[in-house]
Amino acid sequence: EEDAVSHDEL
Amino acid sequence: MNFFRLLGDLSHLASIFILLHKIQTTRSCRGISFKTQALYVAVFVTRYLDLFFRYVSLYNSVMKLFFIASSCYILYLMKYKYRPTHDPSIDTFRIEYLLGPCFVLSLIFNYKFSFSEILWSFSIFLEAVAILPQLFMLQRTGEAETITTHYLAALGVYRALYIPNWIYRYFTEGLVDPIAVTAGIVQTGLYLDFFYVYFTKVLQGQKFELPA
Repeated sequence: EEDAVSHDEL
Repeated sequence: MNFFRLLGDLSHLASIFILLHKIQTTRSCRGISFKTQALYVAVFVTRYLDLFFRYVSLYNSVMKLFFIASSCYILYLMKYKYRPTHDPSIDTFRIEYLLGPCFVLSLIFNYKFSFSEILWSFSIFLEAVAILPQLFMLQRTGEAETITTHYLAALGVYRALYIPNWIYRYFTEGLVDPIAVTAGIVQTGLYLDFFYVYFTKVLQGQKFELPA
C-alpha cells in the first residue's frame, strides 16, 4: 500500500 | 527518535508493567475499567495494522507487538482469570458515544481516504478519549488504590512527553502531524484534573481521594 504520510510514531 | 519520545514510550511501557503488577499482586482488577482496556486493544489493533505492510524499525515493530499482546493479555486477565474482582456496575461509561464520533471524525480528518489511513485516524482519536471510562469510574468511586494512580500517572506522562517531542520534531525536521498533535493535546488535557490530585495528594503520601 502506498504511504500518504509516514507514521513512524507509536 | 528523540529523548522526549523515547522517554514517553518508556513511560507507556512502565504504565503497562505497573498495571500488570497491580493485577498480579493484589490478585484483583478492582478499580480498573474494563471498557478503557478494551478500547486500548481496539486502538492498538487498528493503528498497528501497518505491521503487515510498513517497516519502520525493529524498535517500532517490537513495541507495536508488545502493545497489542499486553493489552490483549490484560483483557484476558480481567475477563477470565480475575473476572469476579471486576464490578461492571461501576464501569458504566457508554463507549458507543466515543466509538461513533471517533469513526465519523476519522472519515472527515485523515491523510488519505483509504482503509488503513482511516483506521489510523480512528485509532488516534479513540486513544485520545479511551481513558474516559477509567476517569469516569474514578469520579464515581471517588478514590483509588495508590498503585492504580501510579498506572494512570505513567500513562498521562507518556502522552504529555509526546508534546515536547512534536515541538522538537517541528524545529529539527520541520515535521507536523496535525491529527496526532490535536488529538494528543486533547488527550493530555484529560489528565489535568487527575494530575492535580496525584501531585498534591498521592506524591505527598496521601490516599487518592476526590473531594465529595
